[in-house]
Amino acid sequence: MIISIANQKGGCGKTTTAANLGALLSVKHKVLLVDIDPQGNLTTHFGINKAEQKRTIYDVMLNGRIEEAIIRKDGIDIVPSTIDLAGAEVELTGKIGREYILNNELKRIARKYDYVIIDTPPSLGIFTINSLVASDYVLIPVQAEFFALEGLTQLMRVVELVNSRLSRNLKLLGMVITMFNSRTRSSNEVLEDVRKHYSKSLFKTVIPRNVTVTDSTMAGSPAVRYNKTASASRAYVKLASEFEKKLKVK
Amino acid sequence: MIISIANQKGGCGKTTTAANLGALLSVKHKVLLVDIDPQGNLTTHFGINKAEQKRTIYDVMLNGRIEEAIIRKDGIDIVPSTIDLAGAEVELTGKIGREYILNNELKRIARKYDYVIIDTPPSLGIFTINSLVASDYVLIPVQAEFFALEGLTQLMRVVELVNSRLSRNLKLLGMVITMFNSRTRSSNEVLEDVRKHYSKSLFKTVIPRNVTVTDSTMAGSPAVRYNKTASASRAYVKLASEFEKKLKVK
Ligand SMILES: Nc1ncnc2c1ncn2[C@@H]1O[C@H](COP(=O)(O)OP(=O)(O)OP(=O)(O)O)[C@@H](O)[C@H]1O
Ligand SMILES: Nc1ncnc2c1ncn2[C@@H]1O[C@H](COP(=O)(O)OP(=O)(O)OP(=O)(O)O)[C@@H](O)[C@H]1O
Ligand SMILES: [Mg+2]
Ligand SMILES: [Mg+2]
Repeated sequence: MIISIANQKGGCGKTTTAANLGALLSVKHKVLLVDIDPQGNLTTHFGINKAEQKRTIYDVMLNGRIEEAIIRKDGIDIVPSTIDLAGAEVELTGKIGREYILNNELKRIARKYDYVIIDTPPSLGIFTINSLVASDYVLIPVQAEFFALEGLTQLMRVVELVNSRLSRNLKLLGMVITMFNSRTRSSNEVLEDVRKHYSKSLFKTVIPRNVTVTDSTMAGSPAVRYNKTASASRAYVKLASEFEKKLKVK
Repeated sequence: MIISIANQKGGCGKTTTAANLGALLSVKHKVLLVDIDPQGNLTTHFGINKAEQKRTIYDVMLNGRIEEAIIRKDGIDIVPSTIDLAGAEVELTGKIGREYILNNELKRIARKYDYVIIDTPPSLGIFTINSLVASDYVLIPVQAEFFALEGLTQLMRVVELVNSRLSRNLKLLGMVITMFNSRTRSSNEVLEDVRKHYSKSLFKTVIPRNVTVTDSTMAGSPAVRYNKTASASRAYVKLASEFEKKLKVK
């Protein structure tokens, strides 16, 4: 089962969701995390030293052999990313089949894993497209902020284009509200709007804004491992269980 | 004077800073805002209806004639953006001189303005490069979060590359801490780290996290116009005055 965590809006919780869902699911399942963002925040999230990585997602996108890029860290498998990946965007332009590179690599190894979770950059460029083309599902983290709805419409259109023009069968697993601050009127208004437009797709779990998340990144560990009792950690536990139920039903 | 507001990290306050600085400076000066982000959040920030725009930054990047794309809204000039711009990334690949398109357009009209402020997307791709190549200065909003420092190193390297390989003279105007939550330990730790590494470049003004900013976006207006007394609005007023002093000195 391959899942993209995607939303071209910056800072809406993609990496935090990929890291925490990944950490939780890896307790009982075999999980592979793929960091396909040149910023490499997911890689940093697990305390991986980028300078020491011999082979990263950059090498995979240019020369394949994803098996050699997988590293094991704190009980999870991960394909790390570094800023080198930014160079691949130019190097891959015009290359025939460039949207399928990650797909072809993952096809070979996906059966070794229960879940492959891909963290994408805040853009609808070649890395996000590769992720969507390679995936069975896309999970969309949404910050309850004014610009969120506009971005969702654009993203859903890209999902449709991936299916129609690149003959895929990518399904929306759902949207999850992140960094929710229940005390602000605008957060509540946007939540209502998202519920109205995407009620069938919205996860019931809402991830609250919680200082533990930022503290945990400084400790090089996902919130769910750093402090199990924090509100965001408990919410991610609920999200993981809802995530698994949704996938069993589909 | 042309200034890029840039940082490839998502959601660190680029658009909010461009909108509020722009709104404040336009009181006494002639200001042009350029939205070169396919997400078009700056365009939305000023309540502009994207569907009604005949000519946007997309048309400018492909066919020039920036003069025809400028619209006047609420006392400020702005070149709007829509998702169409995303298509330009592919259309411009390999085109000779594609990094200079915005520069060549702005050269013709920049003297009509005291300040041209460009809002960029969360990436180091062709639109951000065009913005940096066109600019005299880059202003970097930084959210006091763990991933901030890593991104700053990458961004400063890109600024150096723009100068050395594209023979520009882009200078760092400064970095400004945004969305600062003084109550969290991690915010304060990151602030200290940024101060240590970039003390000469850091603006004294810190923009606090403030619910007024999110409420104002829902009202289609920058915070400084929506509620002058809010903490973020007062901070942006201080930032605008520090911004002008820094530019007079240089
Ligand atoms: N529930 C939360 N409470 C508090 N802070 C959070 C929460 N979720 C994420 N954050 C913080 O907000 C910032 C943005 O989150 P994150 O990096 O996960 O977003 P992103 O969508 O991956 O960003 P980008 O678009 O840059 O990839 C990070 O510094 C993260 O630590
Ligand atoms: N001082 C602040 N207090 C509270 N919320 C803020 C503040 N500044 C920005 N925000 C909110 O945080 C979100 C991200 O801010 P903004 O869109 O300005 O960042 P950005 O860097 O332009 O994002 P992107 O990388 O997607 O372009 C927005 O919803 C904005 O309204
Ligand atoms: Mg991320
Ligand atoms: Mg923005």
